[in-house]
Amino acid sequence: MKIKRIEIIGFKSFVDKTVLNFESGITAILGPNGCGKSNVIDAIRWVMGEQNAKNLRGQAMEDVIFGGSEKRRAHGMAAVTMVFSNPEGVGTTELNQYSEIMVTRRLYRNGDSEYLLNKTPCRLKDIAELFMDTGVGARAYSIIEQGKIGMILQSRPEDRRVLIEEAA
Amino acid sequence: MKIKRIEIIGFKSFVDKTVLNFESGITAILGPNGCGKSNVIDAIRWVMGEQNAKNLRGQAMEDVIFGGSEKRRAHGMAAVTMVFSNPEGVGTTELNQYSEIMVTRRLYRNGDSEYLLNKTPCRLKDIAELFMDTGVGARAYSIIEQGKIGMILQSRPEDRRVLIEEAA
Amino acid sequence: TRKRFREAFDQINEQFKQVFPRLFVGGEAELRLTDEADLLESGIDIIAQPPGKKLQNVGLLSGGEKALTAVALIFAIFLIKPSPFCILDEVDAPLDDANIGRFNEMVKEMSGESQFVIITHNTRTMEIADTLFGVTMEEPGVSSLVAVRLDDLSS
Amino acid sequence: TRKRFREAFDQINEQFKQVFPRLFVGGEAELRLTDEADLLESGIDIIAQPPGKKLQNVGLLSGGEKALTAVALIFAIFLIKPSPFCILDEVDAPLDDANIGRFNEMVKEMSGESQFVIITHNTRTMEIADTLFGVTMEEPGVSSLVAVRLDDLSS
Ligand SMILES: Nc1ncnc2c1ncn2[C@@H]1O[C@H](COP(=O)(O)OP(=O)(O)OP(=O)(O)O)[C@@H](O)[C@H]1O
Ligand SMILES: Nc1ncnc2c1ncn2[C@@H]1O[C@H](COP(=O)(O)OP(=O)(O)OP(=O)(O)O)[C@@H](O)[C@H]1O
Ligand SMILES: [Mg+2]
Ligand SMILES: [Mg+2]
Repeated sequence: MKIKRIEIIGFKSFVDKTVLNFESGITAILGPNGCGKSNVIDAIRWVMGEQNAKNLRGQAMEDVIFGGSEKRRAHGMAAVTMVFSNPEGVGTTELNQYSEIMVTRRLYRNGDSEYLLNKTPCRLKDIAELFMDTGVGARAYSIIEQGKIGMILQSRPEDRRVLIEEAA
Repeated sequence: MKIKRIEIIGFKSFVDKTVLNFESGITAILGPNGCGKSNVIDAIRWVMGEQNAKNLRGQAMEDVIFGGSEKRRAHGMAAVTMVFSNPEGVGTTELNQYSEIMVTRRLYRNGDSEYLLNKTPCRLKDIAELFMDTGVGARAYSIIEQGKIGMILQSRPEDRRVLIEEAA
Repeated sequence: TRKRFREAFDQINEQFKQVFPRLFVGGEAELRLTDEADLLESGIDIIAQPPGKKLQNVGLLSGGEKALTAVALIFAIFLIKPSPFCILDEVDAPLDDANIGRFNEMVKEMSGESQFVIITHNTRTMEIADTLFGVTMEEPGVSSLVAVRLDDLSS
Repeated sequence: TRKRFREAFDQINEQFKQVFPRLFVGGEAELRLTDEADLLESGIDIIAQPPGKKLQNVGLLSGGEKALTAVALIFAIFLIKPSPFCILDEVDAPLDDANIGRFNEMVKEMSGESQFVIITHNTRTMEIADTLFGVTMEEPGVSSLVAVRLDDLSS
């Protein structure tokens, strides 16, 4: 699978709809401190099914909804959509027929959540399983967060084994 | 007090005698990864009386003695000397008369230690107390180790109070 | 799955033994099981010796050496079982220029097979990118994004 | 010493409220006691709002913003009760160029009173130094040092 595009609206500092078109190869993200680079990574993990707000630097999942700025009011919903190509035909037999898969996650400030696969409502479980099938779900060695590279050498030997287990 | 000079021999990667002459103002230390910059800081903390090898990235205090390299044999002793100016005349009444104070710490591989103040043998306690009197001993906000700046925001509120206490 | 763990461990270890000296221009490293007898519970120790230095406990390594050793392990796992994409957020921050150069070389090679998304402040790393996303906050608190496709510029 | 803690806290807090907007070019920050009633045990919360952004819990700040906020607190304490010397090992690593510039400005001011020893990979930070120690390992495992006195060069 390859990420083709990500659409972010109302998620953290991405207020209006932002579309990121990905190509194969290497994509570098740059900009000053606090401009939103790591927030893009949070959006990717969130649309892949991250359940723990603390893994997204928040205290509650509501923290990922745009909370307002000097000039803008807070939003009532965060939405992230990821479109990826599906050349190997992973996923369920129904999904197999599609060359592209679109995953959408929405969170409303009242706590309601919506999940969609190819624009069809589904459960969070379906999204998490899809990503496990594509081999991305085991993210311990495919996403290295800011400041976390040092943890590998500092962690206890027992905690380190999960890296091997996820590649086994 | 101002640091005037530091002499390092057999301490971590400083094998032969190295003399660092300090001036007032800003001293910048630069060089590639692993060349010994942070080891200079460890030497400063060690000569000031650091007792916990883990605060110097070691497992036992013996770890600070040069352990050898491809071409060189391990050393049997680590020694660090720090000379600082003493304009306010801190320290005990005997030390007060000196315009310069020299502190030396040695560690032998058999575990023996020596401490000297102006070349006179003393106890580690005397060295630690001297640095407390000069106001350097409270090092939580005067020495920020590599990678540790993030801890201040991550730490629990109760742990943070020590910063204020040391400045009180 | 004792068997699967053992196989994965051995393959990753062999790869790690090659990636480390490549990133460090020499030296040796390996992984060791803390308990060979108990494959389901055993922890994993990292042994690392930069070139020309004596083998010591890995805690004594410098900030940059620790980061590069961790990168060597991550890349070794990646070479054995590539994920479809790999996201690295400022992992090059503690590295000096020479190490960043070798880091970039390896990323370039692995990007043939997997998509890499790299967040960096370093201009050398930007040079290996095929696409650049520049993120700014002209309006405080509001991120805006500009995409630059680099092979359009250079070709 | 309840009194001494209270005085120190209030003075440092006042200073922190000034240093933060200086390093961030605006915004607001303050310290708060978790338990005003118990000055001997109370913890300290850090409240920080970069310019133009809404006040949120400090965990949501970026890596660079967190580092700069911590630097603001350290500098605030330093301004209230300067140590004879201050040693900073690569604290500028997560900061972008603009923030490094303001960081350097403040270090330059405070260095009139205290000695600063700064380890950095950043060329901009080297520019404010009066003395440079270049450390190398020509022979692997063996550090060697070269000192350069910068005002000799420039004057
Ligand atoms: N729910 C939210 N609403 C509004 N702004 C938010 C929200 N969550 C986070 N932010 C803002 O996003 C900013 C952090 O963005 P991010 O971590 O992506 O920065 P960055 O570009 O990675 O910076 P650095 O280079 O310092 O790592 C913070 O200033 C924070 O206030
Ligand atoms: N007792 C010892 N004997 C020999 N070498 C040692 C000893 N203790 C530490 N070292 C070596 O010192 C090196 C680390 O030095 P240091 O931490 O000062 O590097 P650095 O210049 O700060 O690098 P970085 O920029 O990556 O932070 C390591 O390679 C380590 O092997
Ligand atoms: Mg970031
Ligand atoms: Mg270092």
